[in-house]
Amino acid sequence: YKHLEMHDEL
Amino acid sequence: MNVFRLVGDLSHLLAIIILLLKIWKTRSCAGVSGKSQILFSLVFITRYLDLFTNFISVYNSVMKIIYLVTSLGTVYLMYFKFKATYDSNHDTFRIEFLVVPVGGLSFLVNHDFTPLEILWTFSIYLESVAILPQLFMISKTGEAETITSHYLFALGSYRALYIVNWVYRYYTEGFFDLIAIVAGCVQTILYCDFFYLYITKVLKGKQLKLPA
Repeated sequence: YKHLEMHDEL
Repeated sequence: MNVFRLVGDLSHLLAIIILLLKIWKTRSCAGVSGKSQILFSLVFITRYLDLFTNFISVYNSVMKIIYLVTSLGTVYLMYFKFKATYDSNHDTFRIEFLVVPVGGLSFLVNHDFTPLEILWTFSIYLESVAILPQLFMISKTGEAETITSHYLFALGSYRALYIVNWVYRYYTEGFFDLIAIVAGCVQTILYCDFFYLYITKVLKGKQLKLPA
C-alpha cells in the first residue's frame, strides 16, 4: 500500500 | 497523469463551465441548487489549501486555481448577482446533515491525523455527497433543464473516470488511496439513476422528467 506523501490528484 | 484522469478533469472543468455559462447567459439560476454549489466551493477550499505549499505541476496548480475561482464565482452569481432568480423554495436540503457527519468521519477515518490531511479527507468525503441537494431539488421540481442535465452528466462522469484512473494507477504504479476510491464510488453511485434517465431521455431529445 503506497500512500503518496502529498496528494497529486485534483 | 493518465488519459482517464485527464479526461476526467476536463469533464469536471466542462461541467463547471456549462453551469457558469448557463447562469451567466440566461441570467438565471433556476433549477440549480445553490447549496450544492456552496458545498463544492467548500470541497475545493478545504482540498486545495496546499496550493502554495505543495507544488505538483503547472497543470495541477492552474486547475486548482480555475476550480476555486469558477466555483466561488458560481456561488457569487447565485447568491448575489442573480439572487432574484434563485429558487430557495425548492433548494431545501439541510446541508448540515451532510457537513456534520462528514466532518466527524474525517476525524475518525483518515490517513494522517494532521490538519491538512483531515481537511483533505473532509473534502473527499464531502464531495461524494455534495450533489445531493441538487438531485433532491430536481426530485422536488420533478424536472431539470436540458443544460442542467448536461452539467450533471459531465459532473457525474468526472468521478466515474477517476475510478478508471485509480484502477489504472493500481495496476501500473501499485498506487491506490482507499479513502478516495470508496468516496469516489459512493459519489458515482449517487448519479446512477440520473445517468439512466439522461441516457434514456435526454439523449433522445426529451425533457428530463423524473417519474412523479
